[in-house]
Amino acid sequence: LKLRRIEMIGFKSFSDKGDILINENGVTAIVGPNGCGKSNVSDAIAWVLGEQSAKSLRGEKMEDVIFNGTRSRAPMGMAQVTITLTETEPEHSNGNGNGNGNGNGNGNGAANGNGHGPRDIVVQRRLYRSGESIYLIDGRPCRLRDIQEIFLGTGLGPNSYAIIEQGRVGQLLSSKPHDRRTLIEEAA
Amino acid sequence: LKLRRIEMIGFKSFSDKGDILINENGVTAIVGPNGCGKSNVSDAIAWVLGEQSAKSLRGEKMEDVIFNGTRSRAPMGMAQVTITLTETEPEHSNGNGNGNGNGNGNGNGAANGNGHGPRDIVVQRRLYRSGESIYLIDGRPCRLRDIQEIFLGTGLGPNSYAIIEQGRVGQLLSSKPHDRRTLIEEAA
Amino acid sequence: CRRQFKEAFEAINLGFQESFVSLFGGGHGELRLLDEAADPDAGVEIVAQPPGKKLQNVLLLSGGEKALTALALLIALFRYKPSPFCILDEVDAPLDDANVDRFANMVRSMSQSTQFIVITHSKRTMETASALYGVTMEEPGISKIVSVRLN
Amino acid sequence: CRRQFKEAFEAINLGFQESFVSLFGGGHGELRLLDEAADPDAGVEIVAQPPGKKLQNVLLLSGGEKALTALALLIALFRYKPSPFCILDEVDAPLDDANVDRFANMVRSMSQSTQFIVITHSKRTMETASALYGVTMEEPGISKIVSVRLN
Ligand SMILES: Nc1ncnc2c1ncn2[C@@H]1O[C@H](COP(=O)(O)OP(=O)(O)OP(=O)(O)O)[C@@H](O)[C@H]1O
Ligand SMILES: Nc1ncnc2c1ncn2[C@@H]1O[C@H](COP(=O)(O)OP(=O)(O)OP(=O)(O)O)[C@@H](O)[C@H]1O
Ligand SMILES: [Mg+2]
Ligand SMILES: [Mg+2]
Repeated sequence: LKLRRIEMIGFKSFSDKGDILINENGVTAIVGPNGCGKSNVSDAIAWVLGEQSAKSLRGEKMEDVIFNGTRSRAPMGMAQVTITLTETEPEHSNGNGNGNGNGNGNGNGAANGNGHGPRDIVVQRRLYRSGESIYLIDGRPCRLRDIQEIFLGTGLGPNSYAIIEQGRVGQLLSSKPHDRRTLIEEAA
Repeated sequence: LKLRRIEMIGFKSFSDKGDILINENGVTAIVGPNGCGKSNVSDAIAWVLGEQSAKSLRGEKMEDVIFNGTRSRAPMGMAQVTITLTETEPEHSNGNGNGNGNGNGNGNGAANGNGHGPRDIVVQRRLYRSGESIYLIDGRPCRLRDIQEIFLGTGLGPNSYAIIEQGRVGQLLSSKPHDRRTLIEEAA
Repeated sequence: CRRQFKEAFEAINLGFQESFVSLFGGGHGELRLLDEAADPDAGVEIVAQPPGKKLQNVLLLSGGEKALTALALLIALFRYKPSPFCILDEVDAPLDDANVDRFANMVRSMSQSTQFIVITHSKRTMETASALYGVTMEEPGISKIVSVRLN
Repeated sequence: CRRQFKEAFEAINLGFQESFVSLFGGGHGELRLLDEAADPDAGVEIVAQPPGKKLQNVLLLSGGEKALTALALLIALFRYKPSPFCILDEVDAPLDDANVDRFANMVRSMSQSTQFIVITHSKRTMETASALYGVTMEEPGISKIVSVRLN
């Protein structure tokens, strides 16, 4: 699996669409002044991977991730984050990620998983002010479990060691001996 | 009160004597590579002001502040920190800081507190591996309370907001509303 | 004691509003007493509004904005009750260049009444210091103080 | 499952020893199982010995040394189980220039197997990136992504 693209709209300070293309290999640096929205990008990725705790997204309630307005813009009614991944080697087929419900996603999906070369997987999460939250794979609504399944075995998830939040790098060390054991177990 | 000098010997990584002169006014910057001993200077000041918790000096037990040896040097048996202060305006007289016990400090003390110009106050703390701990004012052993009295009314102490440890600047904000009230009460 | 608190609170709140504006180059900061009528020992809430942004909870601020807001509060406390000296250990680490400049200038102007000892890796902060000490470990594990510049 | 843990532990321990030496430019890092005989689910202890220093408890390390040791552990975990991508948010803030260089080189060499997204204020780290995005707030409160360089 390789990350290709991150798109955010209505998510925190991204009232206008934010769009970041990621190279297949290499390092992508994100820079900018204090408070401009860099850590919001990292929050967006943790969120689309299924983060359930508003507190670890630096908010009080999950609704805090929806654009809250500025002096000159009204608050928005929905937050959406989309990440596009490419499955490089034809692993096990994901099946067709059957959704439930009748979401009207962008629907084009990708080449099916039977090994005909790299295929794109589009993972999306939406939250409405009403509290309704939808997950989508390739445009079709699905459960959170379906998204977690895509990343199963890769060690990736909202709270995995692969996402180091600002100011928290020392936490890998400071946890109790048993927490450190869990870290190794996670990787095993 | 103005800080004039900080001397450390046997305190953490200062097996050789460390000596820093502080200008009467202005900003003194302390710089150096990772792990060279900068934060140990800040720990030394919190310690001589009476810090009782080994944990907030980043150790497990108070003995951890005594130089622990390197590959080529043996551990030392005592840690000592000395700070020299000048009392600029002749505040209330401190009395003569009557000590208890027979410590053999540097004894010259300073001009007495009856207003004949600035006087120096020398505050020292020593800890032996045996666990014995001594406080001294102007070379004469005293109680911790005597040291706290010098700084009474100035807001200074080992845990005062005047010492911001590494990585903890955000803590002034993140405490609960009642903690913030205490901060204001401390200053009142 | 309540009266003393009230007086300190008013003065520190005013100081915070001023230091917030000079550290952020604008915006608005304020301290509020929660539920004052209901509880005489009410807690204090901190409101921070970086320039151009809406008023919000300090939790939603970025890492750098939080550090700057905390420093504004610290300066306000010092203005009300100047402490003989202050030690700041790498408080400029989360700040971008523009904010480091404003922070360093603020500390320099405060240093008329309070002595500041600032531990830093930032060249901008070093430049504003009147005395500079280096700590080295030429011999591994042994700290040594070297005076780099003393005005 | 115990066997799997043991195998992972051995491999990660080896990886940690290697990445510790390349990040610190020497010294020795090691993972140890506490009380293995007594408790099959024993916790893990981290031993860190920066170059020239005695073996010590990770609590006594400095801010920068802790960050570097944590990064060495992270790299060892990735070597054992490469995750598709990794996000590092200002992990280089506590590091001095020499350690930032070693960190940036390590991340670049790891980026053959894992994609790294690094949020940073450090120019040295920016220079080693193959793609650079700026986030700005030309309109206050509204983030905008600007592609600065894309190789
Ligand atoms: N729901 C929301 N609606 C609008 N703006 C929001 C929302 N949530 C957070 N923000 C804004 O996002 C900003 C914080 O962004 P972020 O933490 O990403 O900054 P940063 O670029 O990481 O800065 P630093 O370099 O200081 O860490 C805050 O100023 C806050 O106002
Ligand atoms: N009792 C002790 N005896 C000997 N050395 C000690 C003792 N306590 C701490 N140290 C050493 O002091 C070093 C840490 O110093 P300190 O935290 O002051 O570094 P620093 O200059 O602040 O670095 P950074 O820039 O990374 O924050 C550790 O490497 C540790 O080995
Ligand atoms: Mg940030
Ligand atoms: Mg330090």
